Amino acid sequence: GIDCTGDSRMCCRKEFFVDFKEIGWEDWIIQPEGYHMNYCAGLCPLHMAGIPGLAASFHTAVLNLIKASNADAAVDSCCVPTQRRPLSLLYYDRDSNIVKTDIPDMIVDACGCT
Amino acid sequence: AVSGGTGCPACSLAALAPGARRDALLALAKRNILSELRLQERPSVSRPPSRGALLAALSRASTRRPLPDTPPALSSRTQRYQVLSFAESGSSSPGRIRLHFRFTQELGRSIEVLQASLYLFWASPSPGTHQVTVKVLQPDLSGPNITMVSKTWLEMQRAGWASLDVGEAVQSLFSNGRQRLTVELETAEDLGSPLLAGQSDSHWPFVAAQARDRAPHRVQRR
Repeated sequence: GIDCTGDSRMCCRKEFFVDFKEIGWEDWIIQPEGYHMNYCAGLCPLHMAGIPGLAASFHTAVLNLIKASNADAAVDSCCVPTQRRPLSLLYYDRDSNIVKTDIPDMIVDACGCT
Repeated sequence: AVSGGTGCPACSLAALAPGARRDALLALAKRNILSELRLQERPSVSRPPSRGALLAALSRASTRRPLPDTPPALSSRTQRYQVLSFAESGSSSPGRIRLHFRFTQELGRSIEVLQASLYLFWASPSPGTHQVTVKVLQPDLSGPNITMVSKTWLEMQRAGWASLDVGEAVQSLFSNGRQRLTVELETAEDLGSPLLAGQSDSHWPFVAAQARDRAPHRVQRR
């Protein structure tokens, strides 16, 4: 996947960190100190459909471009997460018990076009 | 709000001003975390355990035997939990102590308890083998009666931590929609209270449980 840079307009991963202290949650979440949420943003032209970032085959892009040119009705392609990983949390619950759990698919690691 | 409109989920986010986008992302992050933890709102922590108790419990709980492997198909999406519940002191008399462990409703019927152990620190004032009777009790939902779920004996030979499997009792508690587990400890009266009296916070009794979301029903094709 591609990480967004200043001049990037194509589909990429934008980093977004939620600091638990900043939102006043540090009293009940013991670890970690924040959440690297991240999200996907950017353009997905139709010929990029099905391409998970730059790693995709050039031939796939060309074939998609031909398909797009011939398509009667254009289908939207979206910039979405293609790779995610869990967020591990150690926190106090309502009864002040300590709970450790891994919440699946919470951190966006890579983005691509649908 | 973020995924509104007919475009892609991120389109309406991109249309927001940077400040509003940040607020929307923070709101989304908070909502996602609370929802995945099955919490309506953030817990308010009124009586957190001491740092000593927390460190001792984490240290003891991490030395337990590993759980059997979960099939890959289940483990990838099945959320797992490790819970440390510290005891609240209940009524006590010479040679008899009651401890209460409270579990939140969020981790109720929808989870399956894989393992749960009660940890007790024995600070014996005298040498030799001492017997402690451990009764696991559950209060009846309908009245003041208490049902005994199990009764076990622990033989304490020297000062230190002892653990007892209470997995079935905790599973039964969750399955029946109860939130409180009561443990009654009985020792010989002349010993005093070597399980609680004069102990530092770091030796406070606790239950360590491992659980996971119940596996969804699987459909088999023949």
